[in-house]
Formats: sequence, C-alpha cells, structure tokens
Amino acid sequence: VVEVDNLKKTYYMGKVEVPALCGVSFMIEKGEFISIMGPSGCGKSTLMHIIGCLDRPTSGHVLLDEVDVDELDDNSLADIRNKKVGFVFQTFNLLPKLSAVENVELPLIYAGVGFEARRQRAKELLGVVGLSDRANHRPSELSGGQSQRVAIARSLANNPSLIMADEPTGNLDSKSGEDIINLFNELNNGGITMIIVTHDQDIADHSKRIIRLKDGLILSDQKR
Amino acid sequence: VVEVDNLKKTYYMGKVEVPALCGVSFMIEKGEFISIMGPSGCGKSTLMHIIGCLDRPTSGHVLLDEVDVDELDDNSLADIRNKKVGFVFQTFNLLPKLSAVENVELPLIYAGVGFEARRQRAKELLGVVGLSDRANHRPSELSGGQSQRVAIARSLANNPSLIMADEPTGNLDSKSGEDIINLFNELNNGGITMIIVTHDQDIADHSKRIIRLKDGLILSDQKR
Ligand SMILES: Nc1ncnc2c1ncn2[C@@H]1O[C@H](COP(=O)(O)OP(=O)(O)OP(=O)(O)O)[C@@H](O)[C@H]1O
Ligand SMILES: Nc1ncnc2c1ncn2[C@@H]1O[C@H](COP(=O)(O)OP(=O)(O)OP(=O)(O)O)[C@@H](O)[C@H]1O
Ligand SMILES: [Mg+2]
Ligand SMILES: [Mg+2]
Repeated sequence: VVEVDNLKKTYYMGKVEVPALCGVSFMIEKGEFISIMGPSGCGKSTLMHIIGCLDRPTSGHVLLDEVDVDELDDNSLADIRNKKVGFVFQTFNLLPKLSAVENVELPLIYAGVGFEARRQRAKELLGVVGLSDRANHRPSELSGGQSQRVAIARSLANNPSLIMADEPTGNLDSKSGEDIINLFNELNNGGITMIIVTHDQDIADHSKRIIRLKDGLILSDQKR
Repeated sequence: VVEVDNLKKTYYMGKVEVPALCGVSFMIEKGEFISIMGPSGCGKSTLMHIIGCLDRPTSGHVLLDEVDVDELDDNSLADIRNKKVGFVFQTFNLLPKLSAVENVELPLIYAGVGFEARRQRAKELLGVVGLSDRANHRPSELSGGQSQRVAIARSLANNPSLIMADEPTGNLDSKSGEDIINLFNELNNGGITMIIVTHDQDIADHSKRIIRLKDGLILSDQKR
C-alpha cells in the first residue's frame, strides 16, 4: 500500500544544505503494523510528512496503492490526505480557535458529512480516547496529553485505511498510553495499516516490524 | 526552598468550573531531586506553572525561600522567573523567529549579560545538549526532540538554583533522553534543586522522591 523508492530530502537554509533523508527505500503491505524508530533528528518526521503527502521529496518516489504520488493532481492529493490517510502530528496541529469536538469534526466537513452525523461521530471518537468531558475545551484549555488524544481522535474521523502517527504517546502516562496502543491494535486487527514513529518500546513491542533510521538512512528493517 | 500550602486552582470557561488542583500541600528542601507523576489531565502542568510563578492559584499559598509569592511585587516575580528558576515548558515555548542560539540567549539578555558573554554561554549550553550544529536553525527548522533540547538549554542560561522541567524527555529517543537525565543528575549533584514532571520511569528512578497526583490531589508522596 506504501512503496518508497530511494527517497532523499535536503532542507535549504539560505546556502546551507541540511540533508534529512539520504536514500530511503522500503515497501509496506496492507494491514502491516510498523514502528519507525531512531535518534532525535534522524529524519523520522521528515519521512512521515513525505509519505503522508504533506511535503515533497528532493528526489525519489512515493507510491500509494501503486500510484506514483508525483502523477496525482492536487484534488487527488487532498483526497488522500483527508480520507485515505489519518495523520497524527508530533506537534498535534490542532486549530486553536476550535473546540476539541470541532477539531475532530474538521476532516468530516471536508468529506461533506452533514452536521448531525459529524457531531455524533466526533463525540464518539472523543469517547474512544477518554475525553468526552473535554469536548468543548479549546486546545489552550486542555493538558498536553489531552491535546495529543484529540489529535489521535481527529485522525480517525474518516475511517482511513492508513494511519500514520508521529510519536502519539510522548505526552501520555503509561495508562493513557496503553489505551492508545490497544486502540491502535484494534484498528490494525480490523485491517487498517499502521505506521507509528515512536521512542516508546511498548509500542514497538506491539508492532510486527521495526524500521530503524539513523542520519537519514535505514539502519535496519526487521520483522518481529 | 519551595513550600506549597493547600493550593487550589479552578479554571473558568464561561460559567463552567474546571477544578484542576483541589488542595495540594508539600515542602521541597534545597537540593532535592523530585519527580511529579500522574495520569494525563491530573494537574501536573497547572501545579508547575503556579510554583514557577507563571500563574496564580485560586486559593492557597506558594512560598519560595520562605517568602510568600503573594507578597512579592512584579519586579521580584520577574526576577525569580528569570534568574532563580529555570523552566522547561511541556510545549517548549521557543520564540519562532529566533534561532536556537538566540532563544538560549534570551534569559541572558533579561539579566543584562553583554553580547560576547551571552553568545559564548548560549553556544556552550547548546553543546551540552548535543546541538552545536543546529545553533542557527529556527524552531521550525528543528526536529521535535531538538526543539525540546533547545528549551532545556535555555532553562539553564542563568544558572538557576531551581530547575522545573515539564516532561523534558517526551520527544527524545532513549539515548538522547539518557543524556538529559545524566545532565540533570550532574546539576543536582552540584546542588541545584530539580522538580521534574515525567511519565518516564527512567527519570523517576533517578529521583529521590516521587509525588503522585490524581484528579488534582496528592495520591502519594514517597522518598525512594
Ligand atoms: N485554561 C484551561 N481552561 C480550562 N481547563 C483547563 C485549562 N488548562 C487546563 N485545564 C484542565 O485542567 C486539567 C489539568 O490540566 P494540566 O495541564 O495541569 O494536566 P497535566 O497533569 O499536565 O496533564 P498532561 O500529563 O496530559 O500534560 C485538565 O483536565 C485540563 O483539561
Ligand atoms: N525546515 C527545516 N530546515 C532545516 N532543517 C530541518 C528542517 N526540518 C528538519 N530539519 C532537520 O532535519 C533533520 C531531521 O528532522 P526530523 O524532524 O525528520 O527528525 P526526527 O527524526 O523526527 O527527530 P525527533 O525524534 O527529534 O522528532 C533534523 O536534524 C532537523 O534539524
Ligand atoms: Mg520528529
Ligand atoms: Mg502537562
């Protein structure tokens, strides 16, 4: 469902070149549960943003369902970002002026879902992540771990077939973190492909394959 | 050095009351290394902000070096915030338009340190957290864990006697996290009082006392 071919990404700051990915290749089949691990700054978020069609590589190819992303027009890309892929950002990226339930509804608005159905689905998802009693709080009125869970709920809104989560438990205590890991397991058992960047060994222990990056290259790619 | 007496904090959203702290009392001696733990949303960051003089309680008292914070004027409070207490926010709170080294210099500017000395001290601190080669990157040009480490470096700028860090290793891999724990240990061996909010058992294992919160109250307060 995801194929990455000799992906490179170099950031430019004025004349300074910052290589973040130096040639990464792998294939992910439908229904896999993969952890991406590696030291701080090794290129994990950069890789996730490129696979999730949120950024373009400097060179190399990304194929989603065997279609090269380069050949997709903007509408198709927006469709993938909104309906096919659920993305949980490392920095959450919630809209500050919307409440928790309105943030979770956002992907449903883009997908054209009506008001009643949207509100019901968003409330249900907040319940799944344990935040029913915080539905009307805006991000500044939530704790760090609560904001993270709203971001997780939002990524599930359109029942995506692929979930990409960048360090989804960094701000959670072990009990809340376990709830999220169980949620991800359940989604994966239902056939959803999971790609999780994590420093948390508990998540890595639940995944069936670990890709380790170092300095923008794959150090190891092992099935467990 | 820190005394907290029956601290309560209630947030108000319109007419809705959200109790975050419901009566917290404890004393911290100079040179202690304390972990504050508890479930997501139980009041840890709220407690840290009040002790760090970044927010006021609804009722109860905070005494720093035996002086009630309520009796301090704004200048004294600013002095405490800038020179006595090094604060690492859960959301980093770096200034987006400044580079990493300029962010670390900020407390030194407030303290009236000259340009040469400031630049040297800031570079030295970035070296301590392993980011010498990212000094000119702005926060948007840094990885999550790199931003977190810049925030840690900034908190050390004025050689504070008390360091308060809110989940300082949530975005770090185990090696980078270990470097930070060793750094905190070294600072504590030098006599600096450490109060660390964490979900990371490795940090808790290095501290000598664990205060556990639940629903805005102290569940346990145990020396190890
Ligand atoms: N400005 C606010 N307005 C309303 N409620 C708030 C506000 N800030 C925090 N809260 C609520 O107060 C409670 C405590 O928040 P706090 O940030 O202290 O939790 P925490 O223990 O740090 O959690 P985490 O581990 O997830 O960071 C939470 O339930 C949160 O929803
Ligand atoms: N916009 C940018 N401009 C310049 N350099 C960047 C930019 N974004 C990221 N970088 C650099 O690229 C490298 C990879 O960043 P990335 O965010 O992918 O790391 P990461 O593996 O996710 O790290 P972490 O675990 O700390 O989140 C880092 O060294 C970072 O400094
Ligand atoms: Mg990252
Ligand atoms: Mg917090």
